[in-house]
Amino acid sequence: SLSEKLQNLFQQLGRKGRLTEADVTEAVRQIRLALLEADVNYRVVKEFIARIKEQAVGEEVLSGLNAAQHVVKIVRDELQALLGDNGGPLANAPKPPTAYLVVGLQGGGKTTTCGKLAAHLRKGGHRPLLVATDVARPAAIQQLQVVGEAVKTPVFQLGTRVSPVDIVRAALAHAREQGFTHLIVDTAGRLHVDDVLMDEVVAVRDAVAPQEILLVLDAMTGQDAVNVAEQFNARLEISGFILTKLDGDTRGGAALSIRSVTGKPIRFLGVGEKYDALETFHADRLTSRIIG
Amino acid sequence: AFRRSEITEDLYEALEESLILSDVSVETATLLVDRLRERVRREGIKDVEAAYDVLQHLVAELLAEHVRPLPPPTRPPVVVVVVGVNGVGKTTTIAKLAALLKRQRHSVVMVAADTFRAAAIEQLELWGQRIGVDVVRHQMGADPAAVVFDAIQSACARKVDYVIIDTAGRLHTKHNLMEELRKIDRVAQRALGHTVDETLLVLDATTGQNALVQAREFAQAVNLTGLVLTKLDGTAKGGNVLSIAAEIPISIRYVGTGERPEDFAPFDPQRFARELLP
Ligand SMILES: Nc1nc2c(ncn2[C@@H]2O[C@H](COP(=O)(O)OP(=O)(O)OP(=O)(O)O)[C@@H](O)[C@H]2O)c(=O)[nH]1
Ligand SMILES: Nc1nc2c(ncn2[C@@H]2O[C@H](COP(=O)(O)OP(=O)(O)OP(=O)(O)O)[C@@H](O)[C@H]2O)c(=O)[nH]1
Ligand SMILES: [Mg+2]
Ligand SMILES: [Mg+2]
Repeated sequence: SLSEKLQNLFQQLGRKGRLTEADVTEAVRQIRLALLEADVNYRVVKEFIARIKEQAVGEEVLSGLNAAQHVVKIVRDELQALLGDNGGPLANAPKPPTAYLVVGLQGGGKTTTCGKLAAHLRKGGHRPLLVATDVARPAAIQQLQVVGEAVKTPVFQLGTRVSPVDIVRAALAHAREQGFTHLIVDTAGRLHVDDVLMDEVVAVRDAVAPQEILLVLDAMTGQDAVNVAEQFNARLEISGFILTKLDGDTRGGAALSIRSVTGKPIRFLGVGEKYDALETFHADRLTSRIIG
Repeated sequence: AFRRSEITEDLYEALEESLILSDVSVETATLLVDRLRERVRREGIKDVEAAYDVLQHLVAELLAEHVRPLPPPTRPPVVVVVVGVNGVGKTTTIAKLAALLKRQRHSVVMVAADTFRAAAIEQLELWGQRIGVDVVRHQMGADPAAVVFDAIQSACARKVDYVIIDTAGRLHTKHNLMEELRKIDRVAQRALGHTVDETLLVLDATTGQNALVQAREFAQAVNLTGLVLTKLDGTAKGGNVLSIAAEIPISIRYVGTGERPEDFAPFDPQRFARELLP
């Protein structure tokens, strides 16, 4: 672990006094390595360790062990501050129905997450409607229907020959007349560099005016996370992220990268395939995981 | 490309950064740049472009011995079990591979052994209809090993060339799911009378350093023989395969470059190296 590595490093520091630049340089190298191994973006790491260095040099320490503890604390605090809070509970429209748009790359876990959001809303006493706008992926609508059944939530669909924009407009009308409180709009996976599909999702957003635009991202995403986050945010002005598959052992450094380049909060974490496997984001737990 | 006029330490640092940004592990990036440094020194390379080419060469070299096509059906059926974590593109890859083998005039059968995930069987069935390949299936919730046993028995009887088995996505951290995979492998072996011909790990190019962990863990559970890298049509470069190639005796068979059946090609190390360092 980083903590152990730093303890070994500072063992020679038997004296007490202030940490010098030389003392800190090697520590910073270890921290950089730990963050890159955790998939934090290269450039985000660069800025991050510059700040750590600034804070660590001149720190008053009592011993080698104390020095390691000091540096680890600086890293934890800085990481936690950067990750920030979860942006509060999901927003609601001034009058129902509230729409949530769920977007992201192929295979990130959007459809499953829509089911989790429906279950979450039902627990809160709401009446959600799932909307199937993935008309491209084979059996995508059936998948959402099976999901809907599992979370006792109706699924609005118009088959695969109607455009996503038309589907979502009809869903909105249906929700209004049937008294649904929330629309959870599942969309097809798409690449941030596919202009046609990015234009399509912007059009869907404009048609449904969502209160939340949630970018679902696989927690094991590597250096590319910043590109994805930047592009989706630039085109859609997302309201936050949902990081999935955190029940695995990936360190999840992508979390730091996406938060730091967009400033948008991580709202929820997906921690399993079942529909109750959705946690509200808390910076402290993810911090421990990233540091390793 | 790089706009520096001479080979300095700055250039080496920039190249290392470029590799890391492509998801090459720090360890492998350092190794490659050290090898480059050595070649530059030994060969007296002065030109940045030339150094750049050497690095691309070193990357291709690291991967060259890991390129080998799927085994031919000299004793049919060739059984291919497709495995990997959730959402990486296993089902889509199976359809692409089946379509490719069919174009090469082989008889192919796909097996819907993901009996867990919502509409997984329907997804593979729709693919089967689209590309004109039969799909063997049971009902959702059936024992995947039973589906596999059934499918292999029938393929042996019908002398089908290739049997491609779809399995549920599973995180390597889930002990019971990895156990299930071992069971599928054992049962397949029993139905076949010998070990499965190919166990193909599907990896997402957008995955970071966890890719190596996935490869290691899956290689522990079953005899991994091949790898497919998907979603290379995005901006991720898939540098994660370099550390895998360095550590695990596995052939990188194909790459996925989109969602259609034709978005599939044999792995080409030269091309991969060029794309890794644009
Ligand atoms: N272990 C685990 N698996 C997850 C999680 N979220 C989703 N999955 C799985 O990831 C796979 C992909 O999930 P989907 O919901 O189909 O992903 P998607 O983003 O809708 O995929 P596309 O519509 O094709 O873009 C499925 O096997 C899900 O069960 C999670 O938090 N943990
Ligand atoms: N852009 C792109 N998308 C791909 C590629 N391969 C697969 N996909 C998409 O990724 C998503 C997931 O693909 P699946 O084949 O369902 O993945 P899987 O591994 O079988 O998923 P699970 O069975 O849920 O674990 C789908 O939307 C596919 O169309 C690829 O090479 N490029
Ligand atoms: Mg989906
Ligand atoms: Mg699948």
